[in-house]
Amino acid sequence: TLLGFIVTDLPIESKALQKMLTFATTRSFNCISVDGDMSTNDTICMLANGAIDTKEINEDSKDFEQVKLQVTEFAQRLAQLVVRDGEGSTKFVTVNVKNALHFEDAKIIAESISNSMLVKTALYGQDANWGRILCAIGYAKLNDLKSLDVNKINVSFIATDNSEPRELKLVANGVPQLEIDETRASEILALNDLEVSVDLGTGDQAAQFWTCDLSHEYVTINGDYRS
Amino acid sequence: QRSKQLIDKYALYVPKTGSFPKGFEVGYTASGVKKNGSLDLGVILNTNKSRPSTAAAVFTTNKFKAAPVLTSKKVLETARGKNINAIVVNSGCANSVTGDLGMKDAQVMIDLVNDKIGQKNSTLVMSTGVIGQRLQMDKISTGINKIFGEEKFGSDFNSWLNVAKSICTTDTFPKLVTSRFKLPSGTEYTLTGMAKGAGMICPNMA
Repeated sequence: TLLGFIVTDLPIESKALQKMLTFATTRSFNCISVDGDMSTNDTICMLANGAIDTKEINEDSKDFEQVKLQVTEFAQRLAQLVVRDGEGSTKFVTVNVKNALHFEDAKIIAESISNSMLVKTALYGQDANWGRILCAIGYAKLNDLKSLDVNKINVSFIATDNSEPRELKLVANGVPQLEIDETRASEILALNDLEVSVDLGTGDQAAQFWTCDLSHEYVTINGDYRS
Repeated sequence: QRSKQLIDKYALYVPKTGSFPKGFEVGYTASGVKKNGSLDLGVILNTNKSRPSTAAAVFTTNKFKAAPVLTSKKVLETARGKNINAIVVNSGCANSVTGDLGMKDAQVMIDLVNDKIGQKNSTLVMSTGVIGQRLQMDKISTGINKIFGEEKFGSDFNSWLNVAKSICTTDTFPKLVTSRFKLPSGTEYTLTGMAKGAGMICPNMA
């Protein structure tokens, strides 16, 4: 279950506060996956007490957009901590889907990759089994099938340290890279933090999801949770 | 097994200090709902009286919404997002799929805190833990009385950290983030956030 609170001493009108939180959640807490299960109790609440002596922020205030973005970035930091603490996890993975026709479809593809147990177990085993990533993209339940063109797609592993080459292409313009550098792939997959990049080449929308690997430990923890 | 690199997540991700927003105090206790005696009950209070507070929330879209979700949603709607001055949270039992009795228990938690702060319709409730088990309300009630009765509220770093700990279940570290921001007008403000979660995580809240 995900529970969270954000509190601030800024005065924010209630309708504006709800808009900020909804916007932030769509780009943070609703973009994380540990195991693909949605709880009956998930709740994020935000309180603004106005202890700071300044004019109340509403949707027309010039500060509204800036505070909304600051709350969003803040919510992302908090949401990412949940993924970093995923039960039994050893890796933190950012799934970046860019150049999509629609934001929603970018998010659906990112979520499909992030929830795939086969992708997650391969990440745990540091196995560059990128076919599973393609598979998860291919069965994503898109709103608009035009969002995915199998001849335009690029898929890469991205190293998050300073090592080069930073990007290891797995699929380039729809063409599978059948002879990838397995040594480099192993180096990237050995990192605790890594990134999967998907360039759909069908538009200009982007979405991010954060996920983790799936290990033996996850089964151990959840095999007897009630006891 | 070769990917298993042990990292000390607590040391990496839990802050050691922090500054917190003005006008909030937090309290916590071990009510006994958690079998191992860990902290499992927390309260966040708004103590600022200079103007009414505002509140917003997003809730699970799971069709089986837990009693605290339904109850908090109702409180928020009735209050129209205004004058919410407390949040009470317990861990160890989710009070979910507990029927009418669970709804009553969630309301009792709210009523207890409302009584303590002397305000009506001012408290939200959250629960996390095992689904399908009833809350041990004797322990929860005693815990709430203890937090208020022994004046366990504080606004220092350790108090915030302990509340973050009190909402944990299978988490290996408490999730507490606090940051100060400056607006173009020069106004400085603080955001403090806490979260819990390590499993059953793929939220879609609205």
